[in-house]
Amino acid sequence: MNVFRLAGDVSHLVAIIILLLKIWRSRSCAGISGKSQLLFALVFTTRYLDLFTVYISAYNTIMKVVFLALSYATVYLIYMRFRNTYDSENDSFRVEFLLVPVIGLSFLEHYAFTPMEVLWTFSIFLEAVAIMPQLFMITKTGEAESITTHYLFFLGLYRALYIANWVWRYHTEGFFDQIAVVSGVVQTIFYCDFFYLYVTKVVQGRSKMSLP
Amino acid sequence: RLHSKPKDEL
Repeated sequence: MNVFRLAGDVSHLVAIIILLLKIWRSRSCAGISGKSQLLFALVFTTRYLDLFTVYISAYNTIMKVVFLALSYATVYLIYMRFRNTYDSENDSFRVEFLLVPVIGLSFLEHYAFTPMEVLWTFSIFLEAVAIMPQLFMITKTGEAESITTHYLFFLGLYRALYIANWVWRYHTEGFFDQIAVVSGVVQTIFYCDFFYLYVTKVVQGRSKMSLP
Repeated sequence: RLHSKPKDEL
């Protein structure tokens, strides 16, 4: 464990909690893409299948359980508890355009052709594109509440910190996980445009980030 | 080929 990965995991946890609290306290999921949250729940489900078969550390196990629980709680709030505030009309991204290439690629590129490895690879590739429905929804509505942008900021920061973690691990222990690194770089690139808007617009203290 | 590795990362 290094400080970059720990900061990344904390940033990821903060992002998930920010979103969950926003929905719970405002009792509304307006402006939130339920599809992205479904995809994130699928990412955690397919990645943490080893939760009960492999014990790495208390931290690892606890964080996996927390991420699974919070992501399912978020999906529950969106599609069940506050479903009448779910903006399905603007949450219109065709997720099959993401799932088909990700499934295909995880069958092409993986470390071993075993169910666990292919599902893990699927979860890595899926995580890179899971935010697309949310970013698409923001471009469609033309704006995002500032709390939603904070959520996106910490979510993008988490993977950017993981890249620093991979650089650090490469130089200190020769660790290099090509699938995770390539996918993580692609994922972070998707956020760059948003990061620019976030820094130039939201940090100036405007309540909503309206896209140009 | 790429070798698998213990998945200690979240």
